[in-house]
Amino acid sequence: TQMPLYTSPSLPNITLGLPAT
Amino acid sequence: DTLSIHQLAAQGDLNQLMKYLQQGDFLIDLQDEWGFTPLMWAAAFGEIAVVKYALEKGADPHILGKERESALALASVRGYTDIIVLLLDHGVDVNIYDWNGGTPLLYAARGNHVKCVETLLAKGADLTMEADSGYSPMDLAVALGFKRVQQAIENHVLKLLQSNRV
Repeated sequence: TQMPLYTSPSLPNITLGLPAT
Repeated sequence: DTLSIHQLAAQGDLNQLMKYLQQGDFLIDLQDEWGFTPLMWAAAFGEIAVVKYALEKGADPHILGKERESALALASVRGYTDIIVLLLDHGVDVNIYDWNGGTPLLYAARGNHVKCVETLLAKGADLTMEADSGYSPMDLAVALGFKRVQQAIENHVLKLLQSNRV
């Protein structure tokens, strides 16, 4: 059986959800 | 048989990867549509055996993706300290930044990866580099309540101050 394909890695938005400085 | 070399790297399938490379060692630096190499995929998914093998095969750890993503940053997002050490030992820039203004240290702090933060700092990561939004690694640790990351940064600053004393 074949393992499922992995989705492409990515870098997250570092400050997503944090208040503006 | 149909998996790409990038998928094989991500899945840690060393045997298939070796077979794939029989077509030519140059394939080790093959970039996908985002500019990612097999080494970058393996680093992102914590597949240290593949990372080691790729580096032995001469994979270039300095290659960046289309948005300046690096193998080092991808490993830092998930806190894969052993991979970070391997990449740094192969001469990659500890302060490499991407489209986001993100550095490996910022990603490690954001992910609350304490050991990873300590390792990057010990290897000379610049703790004053901020994300485009103006957050430094310390700002992130404070904003997110990551006390151990905060402490790791403070300990590092103390060490720097002590070593600069005449």
